Amino acid sequence: YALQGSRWRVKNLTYKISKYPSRLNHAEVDAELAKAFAVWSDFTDLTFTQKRSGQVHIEIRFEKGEHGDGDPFDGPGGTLAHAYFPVYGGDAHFDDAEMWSINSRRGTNLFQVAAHEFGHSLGLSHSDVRSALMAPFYRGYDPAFQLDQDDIMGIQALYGHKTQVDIGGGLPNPTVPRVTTPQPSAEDQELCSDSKFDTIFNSADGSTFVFKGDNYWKLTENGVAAGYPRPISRSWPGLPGNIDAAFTYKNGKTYFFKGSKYWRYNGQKMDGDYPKEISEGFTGIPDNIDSALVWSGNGKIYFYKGSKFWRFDPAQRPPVKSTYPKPLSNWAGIPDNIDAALQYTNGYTYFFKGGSYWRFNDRTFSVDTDNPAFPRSTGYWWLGCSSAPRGTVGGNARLSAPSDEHH
Amino acid sequence: RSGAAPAYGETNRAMMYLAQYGYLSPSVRNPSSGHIMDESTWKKAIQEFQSFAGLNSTGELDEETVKLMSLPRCGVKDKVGFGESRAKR
Repeated sequence: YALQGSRWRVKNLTYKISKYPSRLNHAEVDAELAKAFAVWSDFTDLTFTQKRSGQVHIEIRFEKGEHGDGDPFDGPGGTLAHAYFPVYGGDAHFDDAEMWSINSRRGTNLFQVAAHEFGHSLGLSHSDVRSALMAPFYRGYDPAFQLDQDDIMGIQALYGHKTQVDIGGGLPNPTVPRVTTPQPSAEDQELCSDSKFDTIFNSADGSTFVFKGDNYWKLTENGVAAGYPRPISRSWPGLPGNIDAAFTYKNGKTYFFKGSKYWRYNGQKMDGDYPKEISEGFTGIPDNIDSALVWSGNGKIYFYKGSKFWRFDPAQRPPVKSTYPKPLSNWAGIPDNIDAALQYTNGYTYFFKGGSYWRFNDRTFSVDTDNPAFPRSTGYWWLGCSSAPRGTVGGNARLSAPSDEHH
Repeated sequence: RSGAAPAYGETNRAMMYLAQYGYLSPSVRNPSSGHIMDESTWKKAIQEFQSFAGLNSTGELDEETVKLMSLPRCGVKDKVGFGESRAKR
C-alpha cells in the first residue's frame, strides 16, 4: 500500500451526494455509497454520516467531461472516477458517462469503484498489489468482494485498528482486536508449571488457541479460559495431537502441520480430504517445521525450522523463491528452533520458545524494545500464571496488572 | 527526423497515459508544446509503470503493456506522496 501523506484529524466524517448519476435510482445510490464507506469503517473507528446539504468533509458528484477541476473525464471506459486526498479536500468525482451498475456483471460496479475512491478520500494512494482494492485498475464485478490484507494494513496505518464493538455486519478478521465479553479465566497448572507449547494460532473469528500434546486451551484477555484443557480431536475432528504449527490465512481457513502432512479446516470443520502432503500443497516448504505465521508486515506466510525460514506467497509462481531458505537470524533477536509464532489480534507478531516469548517490531525488523525487555515470561503474560516472573525471563519483575500484553 | 518525432497513435497515447498517471512530467500532456524526450526517460517511465502493474519491466511498449493501459481505471495518479519512494521490504 502507499500513503499519500495526509489524513483526516477526525474520525467522524460527513459526506453528501451533490450530483447523482443520471441513470440510477437515488435511494439505491445512497445505499451503495454507504456500503462503500462501510468497507473502511469495518476495520477502523471511522464513521461516515450522509447529509443532504451544508458543509461536509467529502462531497460526491457524478459529472461528465470537464467539470471544473481541470481534470476532465473521458467518456465511457478509460478513467472511471477520481478523488482528492484529505489535504486537497477529499471530494470524489465519478464519470457519469459510465454505465454505473449495482450487483450486476454488466456495466461498471458502483460499489467497488466508490470504495476505491473513498480510499483516496481517506489518504490512501494506489497499491502495487494486484489483488488490492487500491490497485488502480478496475477488476470487474466481484460478488464476493473483500478488502485485501494490503488495504487493511494501509487504512489501519492511517486510522488505527477498530476498537469499538461492531454492531453492524462487520467482517470477521483475525487482525482486528475484538471487544468480547470477558470470559472467566483460570490458572492452568499444567501450562503454568511448563509454559512451553506446540503451537499457538488465531481462528478466523479472532479466538486464540494454544495446542500442547493432545490438548488445547482457549486464551482470554487475561489468561486461559475456564473449562480447559480439552482434547484437540473433540473440537477439530480428524486432527491428531502434537501438532508442529498452525495459522489462519486471510481466506479464513486454518492450516495445521505435523511431520510431512497438513490439514485445512474451515472453523473447526475439516475442509476437504485431508491430510495432504506438505510438498503437495506447500511446494518448497520442508517437513517437520517448527512454526508458521502470516506476518503482519506483508500478509505473506512464513515457515520456520531450525535456523532457517521460508516465505510462501500463494499469489506467486513459484510460491517459494529459490533464494529461500534464509537464516532465521535475519529476524534480529529471534532465536533458532522456535516452538511457535503468531500474528496476534492486536496486529503484532510474537515468537515463543520454551517458557519465553518475543514481540517483533515490523518496522525495525527486530525484536521490539519495551520495559520489561524481551524475552518475557509466556506464563505470566499469556497464560495468566501469577506465580510466573513478570519481567524479562531471569530478570526482576515489576508489579503490575498481569498480561496487559494482550492489549 | 521522423524517428525523433513521437510516432502518433500508440506511442502518443502511451505518453499521455504515463503523464496522466504520474510517470512522466505533466507538461507532456500540453498539446500546444512539442515534446522531445531522451530515450532513457521514456524507457524508465514505461518500466516503472510495468513494475507497478506487475508486468515484466522490459521498458518496451509491448502488447501486454498497451493492453493494460487500455483497461478502465481510477483517474488518480499512481505515483504521488510516499508512493514515489515505495521501498520493497
